[in-house]
Amino acid sequence: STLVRVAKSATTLGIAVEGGANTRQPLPRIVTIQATRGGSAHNCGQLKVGQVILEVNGVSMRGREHRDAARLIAEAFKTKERDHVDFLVTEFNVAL
Amino acid sequence: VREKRLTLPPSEITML
Repeated sequence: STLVRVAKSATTLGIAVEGGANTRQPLPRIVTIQATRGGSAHNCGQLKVGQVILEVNGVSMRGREHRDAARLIAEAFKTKERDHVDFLVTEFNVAL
Repeated sequence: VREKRLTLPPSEITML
């Protein structure tokens, strides 16, 4: 797995995620990185489509349903406590 | 386990 620090360099994060507990994709997976009107993720250049998100700012995504995982990611981007979001990602769809 | 997995629903997609 890889730790990717995404600086809040744009007003949006600019990713789409699918998955969560009790779905076919048990951990959130990046399905889109917005390139036109690039968001922070695009500017960062290290997140890739297909990567599975294991942790956000050290908080595990395991066992979280889709809306909960999406809410945590959104809140990590929104908070003014940090000027970045740390993603622990893996290229592989880890079995649970 | 594999059969159970196949019955799980697809996830929604959220833009962030």
